[in-house]
Amino acid sequence: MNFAIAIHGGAGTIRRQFMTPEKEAEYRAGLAESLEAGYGILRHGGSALDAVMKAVIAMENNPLFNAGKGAVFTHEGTNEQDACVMDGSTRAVGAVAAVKHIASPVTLARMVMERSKHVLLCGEGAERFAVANGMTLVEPEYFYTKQRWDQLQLALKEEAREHKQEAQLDHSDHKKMG
Amino acid sequence: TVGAVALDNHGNLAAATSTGGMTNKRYGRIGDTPIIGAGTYADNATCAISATGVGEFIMRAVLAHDIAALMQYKNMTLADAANLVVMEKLTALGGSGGLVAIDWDGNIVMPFNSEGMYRGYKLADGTGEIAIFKD
Repeated sequence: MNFAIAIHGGAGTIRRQFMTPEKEAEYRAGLAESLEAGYGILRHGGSALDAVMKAVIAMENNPLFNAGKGAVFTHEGTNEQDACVMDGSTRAVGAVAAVKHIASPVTLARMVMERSKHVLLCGEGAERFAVANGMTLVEPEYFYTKQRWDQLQLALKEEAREHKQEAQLDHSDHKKMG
Repeated sequence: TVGAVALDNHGNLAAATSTGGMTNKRYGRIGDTPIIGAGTYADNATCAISATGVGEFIMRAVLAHDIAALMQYKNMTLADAANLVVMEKLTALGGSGGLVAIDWDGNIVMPFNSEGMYRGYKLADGTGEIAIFKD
């Protein structure tokens, strides 16, 4: 028996000083749930492909992580997601980009891999493909979390402040025109 | 971003990644996750990889396939190839992030050059680990 699984839940915005013991416990529980979901598939003789799907879907369904429910907001206040899955035994692969109404983008990526002759579908076309293959679209509210919305508001404020400061500085990069 | 890599009892590898992208992104920006060979890659001959971090740098590094190529053409181990690509190449580009990877023999590596990376692994014998920061 030689099987194993490894997962990640992102690396971009982790700051030790903002990590409370309670928050850390929540993340560890979320990671453990994902790990066990994938591990369970492997332990019962299932495929690596099914295992990584199960592990990723568990995190897509967990609002703590930036994927599926809990995805971050774009500048326009929408949620726009990307996903990919690849089978090492055949090098078959499926991916989707910029989808806005898909609860589990990785599930749609697998659908692209298994039910289309293409590798990567994006935007409205990807969502039409999802509907044509029986997947139900979700309303944008499905992805909303207060934490992610507050992060966007903070980012917009910082952006506005930076633009204001730049406008007041003679040495702004935007004014270096040669 | 979230992701997973696995080796099953039949010797098959797989990788999957899913992401909401970056806060406040515009213009239909797409990151490395759905770009095959950048943020996600799997090949039974070498390894399976799922990456996370600043997508623009991971795409420019063609991070995942670079590791597989070093294993295939230079006979490097997964650990050596992943460390070279993440800790040297990605860092030199100015990129921040990391990845989880597993090879055909079940070896797992999880290198990152950011402050932390939510991560975990579990082996057939039930041993494993969940971690967030470097220590």
